[in-house]
Amino acid sequence: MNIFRFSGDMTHLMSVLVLLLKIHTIKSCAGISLKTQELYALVFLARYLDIVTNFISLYNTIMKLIFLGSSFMIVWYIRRHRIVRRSYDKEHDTFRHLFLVLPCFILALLINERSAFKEIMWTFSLYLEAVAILPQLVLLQRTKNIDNLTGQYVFFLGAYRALYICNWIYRYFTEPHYVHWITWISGLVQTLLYADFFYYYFNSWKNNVKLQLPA
Amino acid sequence: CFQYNAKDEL
Repeated sequence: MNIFRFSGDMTHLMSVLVLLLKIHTIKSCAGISLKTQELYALVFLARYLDIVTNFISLYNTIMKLIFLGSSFMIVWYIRRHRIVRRSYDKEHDTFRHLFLVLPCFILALLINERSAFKEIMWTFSLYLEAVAILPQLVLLQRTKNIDNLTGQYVFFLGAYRALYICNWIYRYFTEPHYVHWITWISGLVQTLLYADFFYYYFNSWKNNVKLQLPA
Repeated sequence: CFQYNAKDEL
C-alpha cells in the first residue's frame, strides 16, 4: 500500500468522522443530504459482498466494516433519531435515487470486466459511487449558509477521491499490468464533480468568508 | 488474463 492510497483512506475516514461528529454531538444534520447517504450505504453494500469470502488484509476488513457500519448509522440517525431528524432539510433534498441507481445498474450490466453477479455488483458500486455525491452538491447549492462541518465533510470526500487518482498513477508505474479502465474512468468522473466545489471552498478559505455556492 | 488487484482497494 502506497502513501497516496493510505492518505486517501484516511481522508475518507475523516469525512465520515466529521459527519458523525456533527450528527452525534451537535444533534443536527442540517445541510446533509439523506439521498447521498442512502446511496453510499447501497454503494458499500454492493461493493463489499465479498467481505467474508475474499480476505485481503485485516486493515481492509476493518475499514470495510467501518464504512458499512457508519453509512448505515448515518442513515439511521437522519431517518430515525428523534432530535437529529428534525433538522433534516426535506424540502430541498429532492433528488430522486432511481435517476442515479437505474442508469448505473444498466451500465454495470453492459460494461463490466466479467459478467458474474458479484462482479456486476462491484462494477455497479463503482458507477454509483461516482455520482452519489450529486444530491449533496445540489443541496449545498440550495443552502444559503453552509456550516463549517458540512463544508469540511465534502472537502474530505473530494480529497479522498483526488488521492485515489494519485494512487492509481503510482500503481500504474510501479506494479506490472496494473490497468483498470472501469475504476479509473468512474473515479475520474467522480473527482471532476468536486472541481466546482473545491473552487468555491478555496476561495472562501482564502478570502476568509463563509462558503456559499452560486445557484 | 485479468488482474484483480483493484479489489484490494476500498
